[in-house]
Amino acid sequence: LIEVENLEKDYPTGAGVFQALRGVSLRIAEGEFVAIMGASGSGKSTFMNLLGCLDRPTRGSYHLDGQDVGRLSSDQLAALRNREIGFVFQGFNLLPKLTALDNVALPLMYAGIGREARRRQAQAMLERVGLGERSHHTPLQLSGGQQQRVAIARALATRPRIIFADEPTGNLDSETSRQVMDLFSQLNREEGITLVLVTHEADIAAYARRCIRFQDGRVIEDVAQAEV
Amino acid sequence: LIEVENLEKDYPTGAGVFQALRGVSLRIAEGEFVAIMGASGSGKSTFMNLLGCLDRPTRGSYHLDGQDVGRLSSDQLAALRNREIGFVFQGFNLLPKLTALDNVALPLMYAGIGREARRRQAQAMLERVGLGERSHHTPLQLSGGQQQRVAIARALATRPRIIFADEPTGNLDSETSRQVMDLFSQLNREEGITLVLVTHEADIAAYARRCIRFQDGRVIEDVAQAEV
Ligand SMILES: Nc1ncnc2c1ncn2[C@@H]1O[C@H](COP(=O)(O)OP(=O)(O)OP(=O)(O)O)[C@@H](O)[C@H]1O
Ligand SMILES: Nc1ncnc2c1ncn2[C@@H]1O[C@H](COP(=O)(O)OP(=O)(O)OP(=O)(O)O)[C@@H](O)[C@H]1O
Ligand SMILES: [Mg+2]
Ligand SMILES: [Mg+2]
Repeated sequence: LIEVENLEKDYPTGAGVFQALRGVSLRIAEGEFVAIMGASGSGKSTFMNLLGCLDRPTRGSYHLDGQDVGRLSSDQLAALRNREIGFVFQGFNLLPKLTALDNVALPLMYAGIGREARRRQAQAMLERVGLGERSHHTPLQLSGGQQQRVAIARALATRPRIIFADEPTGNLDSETSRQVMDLFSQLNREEGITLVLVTHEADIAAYARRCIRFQDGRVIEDVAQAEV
Repeated sequence: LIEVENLEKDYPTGAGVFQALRGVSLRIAEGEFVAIMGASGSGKSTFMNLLGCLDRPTRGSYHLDGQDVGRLSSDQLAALRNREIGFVFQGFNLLPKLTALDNVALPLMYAGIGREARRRQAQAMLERVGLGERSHHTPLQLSGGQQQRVAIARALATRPRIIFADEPTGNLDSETSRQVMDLFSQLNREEGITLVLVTHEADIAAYARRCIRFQDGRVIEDVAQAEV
């Protein structure tokens, strides 16, 4: 489903070019549950943004479901994203003027779902992350961990084919983290949704069946693991 | 140093009043190193914002170094904050148009420190959190964990009397977390800086000598612990 070859990403800086990704090659099959770990600044979010079609590589290729993503126009890329991908951002990226419900309903609207149905589906997803009673709060009226859970619910709402989650439990206590990870595991197991999850916590990575480790823009380890 | 009595905080919502804090009474002595834990939404950040003089309680009293904080004007509160308090926000709150260096130097400027000296001190603090080579990057040119470390460096730069850190390692891998926690421990041990730190990770809380647990806007546990 996902195939990258010699993927590179450069950022121009005042001091010259910084190579955030220095040649990553790997494959992820449909239905896999993959964890990504590595030091702060090692290139994990940069990699996730490329896989999530939010950015383009400087060099190398990315094939998603057989399509060469580098050859698509911005419009085609946006359509692909809306149809196939759910993304939980490290910084949440919620719309501050919308309620939790409307934030979660937004991708459903882009998918052409009618008003009544998307409100029902958004409310149901908020309940699954424990925020059923907060659906009318805006982001500023929510705690950090509640905002993170709204971002998670929004990514899951359309039941996309692939979910990219960038440190989705960083602001959650252990009980709430477990609730979220059980939800991810269930979607992967029951609906075959492919999951790629960045985390720096080993007990969160343990939910996955494969762990990829980044260091200085490269993959230094890629191991199968028994899910705990 | 810190004395709160029957502290309450209400938030008006469409559905009525939500009580985020429901009567918290406790004391923190100068030089203590305290961890705060509790479920997402239990009131930790609300409590920290009151202690950090960023917000006022709805009911109850807060004495900081003997002064009744509730009786101070906004200007007096701002002056007290700048002089005595460093705050690491759960959402970082960096200024997007300033470099890491200028973000960290900002409180030094408010403290009246001259341009050359504050650039040197800001650079030194960035080096202590491992970002010496990133000082000219703006927040958008930094990873999530790097932004978090800039927020930490900024709170520490003026060597304030008290540091409130709201989930400071949420985006950091274990090695970088250890670096940050060693820095906090050192400042507490060698300079007597009072530390109040919210975390949801037990091995981060283990660096502290006391652990306070919140649930539904109340303190349900307050225990001394041997630092690990
Ligand atoms: N402006 C507001 N209006 C209404 N409710 C609010 C507002 N701000 C916070 N709340 C509510 O107050 C409660 C406590 O929020 P707080 O941010 O203190 O939680 P927290 O313990 O820091 O959680 P987390 O671990 O998720 O960061 C939450 O349930 C939140 O929804
Ligand atoms: N726009 C940019 N300009 C310059 N450098 C950048 C830019 N964006 C990211 N970087 C650098 O690229 C490197 C990788 O960033 P990335 O966000 O992928 O790291 P990460 O592994 O997600 O880290 P974290 O765990 O802290 O979130 C970092 O060292 C960062 O400073
Ligand atoms: Mg990142
Ligand atoms: Mg909080």
